[in-house]
Amino acid sequence: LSLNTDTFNYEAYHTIDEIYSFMDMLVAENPNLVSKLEIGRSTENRPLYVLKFSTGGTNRPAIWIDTGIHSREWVTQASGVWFAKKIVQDHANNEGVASILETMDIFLEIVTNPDGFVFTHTKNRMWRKTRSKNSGSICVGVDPNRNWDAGFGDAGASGNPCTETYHGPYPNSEPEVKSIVDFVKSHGNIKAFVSIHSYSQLLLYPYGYTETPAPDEQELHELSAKAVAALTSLYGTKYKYGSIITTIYRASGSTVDWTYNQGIKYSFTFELRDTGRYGFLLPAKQIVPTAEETWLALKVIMEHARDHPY
Amino acid sequence: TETFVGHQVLRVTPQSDEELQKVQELQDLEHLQLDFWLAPRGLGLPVDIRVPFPSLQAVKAHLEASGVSYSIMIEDVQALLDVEQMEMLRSSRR
Repeated sequence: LSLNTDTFNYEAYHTIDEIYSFMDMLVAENPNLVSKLEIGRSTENRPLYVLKFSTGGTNRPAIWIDTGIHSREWVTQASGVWFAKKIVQDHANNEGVASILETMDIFLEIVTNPDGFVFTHTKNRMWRKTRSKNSGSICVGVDPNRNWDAGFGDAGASGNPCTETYHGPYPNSEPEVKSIVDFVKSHGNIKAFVSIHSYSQLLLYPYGYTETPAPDEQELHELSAKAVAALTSLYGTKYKYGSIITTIYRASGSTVDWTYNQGIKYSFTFELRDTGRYGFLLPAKQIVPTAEETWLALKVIMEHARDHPY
Repeated sequence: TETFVGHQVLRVTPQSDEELQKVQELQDLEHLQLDFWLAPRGLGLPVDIRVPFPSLQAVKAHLEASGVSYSIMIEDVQALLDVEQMEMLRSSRR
């Protein structure tokens, strides 16, 4: 195991223990910038950790980023680790997001679905859902990206516990989801919320459960164009962007539809690399390039949130 | 640990409503235990399906009988998983 975050191998996939150990090292190395919050516990009682990056102040406007809500999308957790280190480096070098941290906090949940993540390492690499038991069914788990209280249970999710898009028995039934809901509500000052998935190279904004355009659609669309242009500038990776329902398909109960309805205008969801050569089995050598290009888009969104207070 | 020996990931890109419907029909065939990595979204958009080895013949026959062309995106999922596992071991040793 690496002894500090400088020698940590960002070009490899890691177990949950290694990622949690990385988080502890990052906090220990940067006590004035990084802290670790436990916002809840998973179904199998694993801690749900969020890294808070803050240069001070109380209840500052904030940016939320989560990775790994679908456990098999390993490049997202790996990118989350890279983002965490990048924020610290930018702050130390007074570049990049350093200026954002002057006025805003950043919250980063790297392993949003820890039970599922452990399951992908130990039993089934292709596991996507949570690991909650479903009463009356032998099938396990709920799709945590269909479990939010935004068009919950409508078309675009499944009522069958044996499917990958099972929405769960009721909104927020999954502790992994409920913990974020409680955190967002209690914080009350989150201005941008980005939930990161893979794969298919998309940047999406609300809505997914209705064809009614989001009231801020034009601004979100223009911001998406800028973010995608920044992303593509690094390695030429091609992205599409638009609302969830028009760009992919109807999806009810999804994360950013809920956050948008909570008043978080800059709500986005990413689908990282690739477009289908490897799918969820993206080679480790692509982790850093993926994280680097995604970071450029994230920075555009974060800077826009900072420069357009509401 | 669940193994994925012989599982393939097929890519289908429906070019007509009929082709899209044929792919969508696969979603209802639960006994085939298909895992839609990318679900059907519309014409011209790829659909990626992880097909367990025992279902391969049935799925390919279903597509071929309907004239729906497909490509094999991943020949053997377990082979890729083995590479991933080896890389992780090598990295943790380092």
